[in-house]
Amino acid sequence: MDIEQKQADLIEHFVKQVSANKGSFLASIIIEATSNPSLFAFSEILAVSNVAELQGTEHSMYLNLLRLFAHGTWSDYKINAGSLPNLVAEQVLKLKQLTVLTLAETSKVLPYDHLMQELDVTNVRELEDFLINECMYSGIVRGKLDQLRRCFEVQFAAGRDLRPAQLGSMIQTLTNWLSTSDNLLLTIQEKIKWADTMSELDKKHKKEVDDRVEDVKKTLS
Amino acid sequence: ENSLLRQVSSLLRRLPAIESGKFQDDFLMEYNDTLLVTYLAMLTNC
Amino acid sequence: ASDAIFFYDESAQTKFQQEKPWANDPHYFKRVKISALALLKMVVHARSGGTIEVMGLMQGKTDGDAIIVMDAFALPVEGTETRVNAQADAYEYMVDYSQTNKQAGRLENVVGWYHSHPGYGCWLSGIDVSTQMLNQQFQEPFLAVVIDPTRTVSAGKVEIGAFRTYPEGFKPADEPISEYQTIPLNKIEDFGVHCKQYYSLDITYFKSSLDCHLLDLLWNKYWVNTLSSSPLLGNGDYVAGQISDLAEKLEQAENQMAHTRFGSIITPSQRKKEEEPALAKITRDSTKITVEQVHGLMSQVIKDILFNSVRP
Repeated sequence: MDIEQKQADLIEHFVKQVSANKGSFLASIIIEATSNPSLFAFSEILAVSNVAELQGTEHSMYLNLLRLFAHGTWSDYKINAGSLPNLVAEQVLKLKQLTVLTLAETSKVLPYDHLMQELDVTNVRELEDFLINECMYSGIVRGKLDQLRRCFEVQFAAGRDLRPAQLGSMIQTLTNWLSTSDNLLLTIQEKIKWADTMSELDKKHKKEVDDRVEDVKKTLS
Repeated sequence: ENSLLRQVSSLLRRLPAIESGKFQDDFLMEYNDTLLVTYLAMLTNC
Repeated sequence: ASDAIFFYDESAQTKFQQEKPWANDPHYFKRVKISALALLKMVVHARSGGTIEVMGLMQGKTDGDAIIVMDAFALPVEGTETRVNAQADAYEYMVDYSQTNKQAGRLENVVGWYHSHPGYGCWLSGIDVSTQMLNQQFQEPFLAVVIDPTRTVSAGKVEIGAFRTYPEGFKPADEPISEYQTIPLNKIEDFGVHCKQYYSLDITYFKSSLDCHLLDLLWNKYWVNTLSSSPLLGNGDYVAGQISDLAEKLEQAENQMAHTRFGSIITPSQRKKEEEPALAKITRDSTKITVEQVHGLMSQVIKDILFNSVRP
C-alpha cells in the first residue's frame, strides 16, 4: 500500500505526459518511466490509447519494452533482446527488481541459487547487497535472508501489473477466502449457541440438584 | 482500478501466511497441550 | 460535553479540600474515573516491568464521591513488595515532578499511587495497606490502584483494582462479596490478613474527543498487534506457575481433609458465614486457567483457518 501511495503521483504524471504526446516523443517518455527508481507499475501507462497506437509502427519496440516492464522478467529480456531497445543501467536495475517481485509471486522461499541465476549475479554477497539495497530499502519487498539455508524468505512483495489471465484466479482465491470466512463465522455462531444451550442445561441441572439437596435436608431435619 | 488490483494481488500472494512442516508440528503440539490442560481441568473438577 | 471533565476548577477543588467530607465517612469515595491516557500509561509501565513490581503516581481531581484520574507518571523505583517503603527512594523525584508540572501549567494534584502485582492479582498486601494508610493520613484524598499486567495479557482485559483503606481500628459493616480472584498460595496469607482493611472502588473510564480520534487511527495497528500475538506463547511461564500453584493448593486441601476428623461436614448452626469450601475454590481456579488456555487456542485456530487454509 505504501508503494502504491508513493508511485501514485508518478503514474499520474507519466499518464498525463503520454496522453499529451504521440509517436516518437512517447519513446523518450517510456524510457524515462522505465528508468524511474520509484515507479514499478506500468499498466496505467499501457492503457493510454496513444501508447497502444505504437503497435506496428517504427516505435513498436518501445511498446514491447513497456509490456516487458509491466509483466516480464530479466530472463524474458535476454531471450527477446533482439526485438527490444538496449537498456540503460537504471532500466536493468528496475527489471531485476521486477524479476524479484515475479519470483516472489510463485514462492515465498527463494533459494539463492535460483535468484542468482535469474538475476545474473555471480556471488552471494552481490545478491544480498542487491536484495537489501535495491529491493528492501526501496520497499517493494520485505523478508529475511537466511544465509545458513541460502534462501530469501519473502514476507511481503509489492504487486506487479496484472497479466490478462490472472484476474480470474484472483477472483477465485478471493471467493474461496470469503467462503472460508463465512463458514468460520457460521461455525462460531453455532458454537456460541451450543455454549449457551449447555450453560442453560448446566444451570438447570445445578438447580435441580440444589432443590433435591434442600428436600433431603428438610426430610432429615 | 489497477492500483487496487496490484494491492489485492500483493495481499493474496501472502496467503497462506505460514506453511511449513515445523509450524504444523508446533501448532499441533500447542493444540495438544491445551487439550491436555482442559482434560486435566475436567479431572480436577470431577 | 465529553471534554468538560478535563476542566480543572481550582477554586472548587480548594473548597473541597477544606471541607474534607471524607473525614467523617471512611467509605466516602466510592467511584474512580480513569482517563484513557492514564490507563494506557499505567498498563504500559506495569507491563514494561515484567515480573518486577513497579510503581507510579496519579494526578487528577475529585468530583463528589468520585476520584478522577487524569494522568499518571512512573516513579524510578522497583520491587515495591520487597521493601517497607519503596516510595522513599523517589521522594525527590516526586517533588521535582510536581513542581515542574505546576510550572508547565498542569494544575492537577497527585491523587493516588499505582503499582503492579505481576501475576498475583489486584489486592493490597500488608505493605501496601500500611503505605496507603499513611498516605490517607497525610495526603488525602488519595487512592491506591493495583494493576496485574500478566493477568491482563492472559485474560485479554485490563486487570485493575482501585482501593482505599479504612482508618486504623475501624470495623466495616459486612462488605458485599467482591469478584472472586485467584490468589497464589504463597500470597494467600498476606491477602487474607489484610483484606478487611480496605475496600474497592468502582472503576469507569473516560476519554477526550482527541483520544477518540487518535485511538480510531490506531485501530488497525491494534488489530495487527492483537492478531500477531498469542497469550499461549507469551504467557507460558505464568500458566506453568498457575498450574503448579493449583497442584500445591490441591495437596494442601487434601492434607486438610486428612487431618480434619469429620472432613468438611459442619452443621449449619456452626457455620459462621457462607464460605466456599477449599475444593470449590480450586475447581474455580482450574476452570479459569483452562478457559484462558482455550481462548488462546481458539484464537490460534481461527487465525490458522483464516490465513493458512486459503491458497492462491
